[in-house]
Amino acid sequence: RDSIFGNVKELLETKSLDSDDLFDELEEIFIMADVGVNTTVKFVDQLRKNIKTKKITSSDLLMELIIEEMYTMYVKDDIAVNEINIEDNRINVLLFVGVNGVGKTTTIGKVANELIQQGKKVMLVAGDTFRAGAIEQLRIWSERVNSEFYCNEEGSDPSSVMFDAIKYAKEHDIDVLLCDTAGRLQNKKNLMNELDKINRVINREIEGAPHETLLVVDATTGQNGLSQAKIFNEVTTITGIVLTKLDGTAKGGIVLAIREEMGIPIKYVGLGEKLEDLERFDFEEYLFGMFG
Amino acid sequence: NLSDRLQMSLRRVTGRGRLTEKDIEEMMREVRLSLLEADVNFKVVKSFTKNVKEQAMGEKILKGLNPGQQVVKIVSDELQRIMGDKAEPLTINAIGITKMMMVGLQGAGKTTTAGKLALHLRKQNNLKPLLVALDVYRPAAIEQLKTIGSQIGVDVFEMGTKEKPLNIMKQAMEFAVSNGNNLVIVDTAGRLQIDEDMMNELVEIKNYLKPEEVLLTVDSMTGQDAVNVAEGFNNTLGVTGAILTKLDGDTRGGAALSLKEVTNISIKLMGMGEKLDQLEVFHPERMASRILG
Ligand SMILES: Nc1nc2c(ncn2[C@@H]2O[C@H](COP(=O)(O)OP(=O)(O)OP(=O)(O)O)[C@@H](O)[C@H]2O)c(=O)[nH]1
Ligand SMILES: Nc1nc2c(ncn2[C@@H]2O[C@H](COP(=O)(O)OP(=O)(O)OP(=O)(O)O)[C@@H](O)[C@H]2O)c(=O)[nH]1
Ligand SMILES: [Mg+2]
Ligand SMILES: [Mg+2]
Repeated sequence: RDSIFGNVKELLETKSLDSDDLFDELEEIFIMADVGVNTTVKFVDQLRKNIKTKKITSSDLLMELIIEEMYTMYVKDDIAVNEINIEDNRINVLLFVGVNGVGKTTTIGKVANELIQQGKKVMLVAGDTFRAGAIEQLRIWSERVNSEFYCNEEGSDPSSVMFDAIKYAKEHDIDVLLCDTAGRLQNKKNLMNELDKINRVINREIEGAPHETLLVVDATTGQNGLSQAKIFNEVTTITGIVLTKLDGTAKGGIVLAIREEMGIPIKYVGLGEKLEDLERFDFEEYLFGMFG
Repeated sequence: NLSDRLQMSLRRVTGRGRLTEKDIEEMMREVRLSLLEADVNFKVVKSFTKNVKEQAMGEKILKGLNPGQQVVKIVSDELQRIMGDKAEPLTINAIGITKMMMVGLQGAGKTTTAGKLALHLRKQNNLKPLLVALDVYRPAAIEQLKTIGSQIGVDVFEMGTKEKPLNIMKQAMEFAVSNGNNLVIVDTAGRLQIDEDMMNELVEIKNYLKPEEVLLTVDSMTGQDAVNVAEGFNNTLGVTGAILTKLDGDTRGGAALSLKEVTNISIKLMGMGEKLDQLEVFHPERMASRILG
């Protein structure tokens, strides 16, 4: 499909660069990328104010300006926006949450791979005690990355799995616990209560934990992603987003709305089904993907 | 919801006696916003709203008593018209083996729905289903299907992860014949519609199997991308119907409208939960009112 790059070039070349055309084009790109109307209007209004298209003669320069403006809006003076809260000399706990099928379990495998390559001692915790094949799925990932693995029997209480895993971690010098949880829709009260309990148990057993609670969001998700972020955040403070399946045709723009409305940054991006298909979020690259 | 928003935008107008085209346009803006929030595809929203506006101008809304309500009715009727008035049924063979293929993106709910479908059709049509495990890629996918099969007492045919899916499919059909199964439901690996090799794999399986149903499993919270996915699967493979999953969530489900309007794929079933008995026949009017909000 046409990229804004192509259209902007075209507009400039025919000398008919009308900022209205350009910004209408941008609006359409954002809406079709699932950014949503509210955030799109905010972004485009800001861009209209700060970009004087009369003085711009190259589409490359214009693109640079757009990205610069959007980056400022994204970062919001938050210097540590991209960091993962892992420190030496403590047991770090990363909790992965989200609705069904978004890629939590697979992402844990990928993050484990990254941390193990950095020399950390990692343990995967099978907190999904409900879904068919869930524990086995995580066990296979732990074998692939050669990490420790903790599980109880299927059907056991996930909070007690966390409790037992933390006890084990304290006795075995583990650096990072990557905790998997069952997929759950945010409107299911009982499942959100279960997550609340998981969070409290982790916090009680390790001070300051979970150090990261990552909401895993599927790039194909539409406006419901905002409701997911809001309700999950009420139950356990979401410190970052993992945007998965960005190797598909969806752009995952809802994460920009989540950042804009709730201040939650994107920490990782999933680009496939293999261990190496994980990257730290790079805003410029992400925008290029959206526009291209 | 739309009705409230239209009432609010009309509050600025009442007292003047009759509506102008400008007022109708203002109402169409609310319709557009509402549908975009519901994840209806941007291009579908444009054509849909244009259509509604024509009807609103044509009807005597301009002199009407309650223009907001009338517009809501036009929108609702138009949604209903597109969604259809009842779900098309699944194709079941009167004699011989009925074959169904589950296809779709990663994580949409294919494996779970395959189990639900087996349970549903065994009950409703008194069939003897066989589940076939063709996902040789995802860790523990076969385990997942085997567990589901044992939970509902349905046979699962699998040959582990070291065989090619097409070979497993052929062996599965031989087994189905000797085992007396008259319904074969094939679970495939999730894949992107832009992954040529993986889409080719599906085409090969379909050409061999000649299934009565190729069911596209779509997550109901899918946003603007629903059209790309539906077109991709339908153009490359050919889809006979869709199953919308996770409708027990609170998403508005506008992807359903896009599926119907752009690719005319018939939505046959809806997944209403994680348990294997949570599958329902698609209800177009319920979907229309859900999208309306
Ligand atoms: N293409 C692609 N597929 C992905 C990505 N991340 C995960 N997947 C696939 O998405 C599907 C679901 O992944 P899971 O890790 O099981 O998702 P989950 O959130 O743990 O699912 P539940 O536990 O059932 O809620 C699998 O087929 C994964 O291989 C990604 O970045 N790109
Ligand atoms: N709440 C809810 N969850 C569902 C529904 N259908 C499936 N799920 C859940 O969605 C997640 C993904 O389901 P799967 O059946 O593994 O999806 P899949 O399409 O086979 O995934 P891949 O094989 O990785 O492509 C699981 O957690 C299921 O329990 C539904 O209708 N409602
Ligand atoms: Mg999982
Ligand atoms: Mg599956």
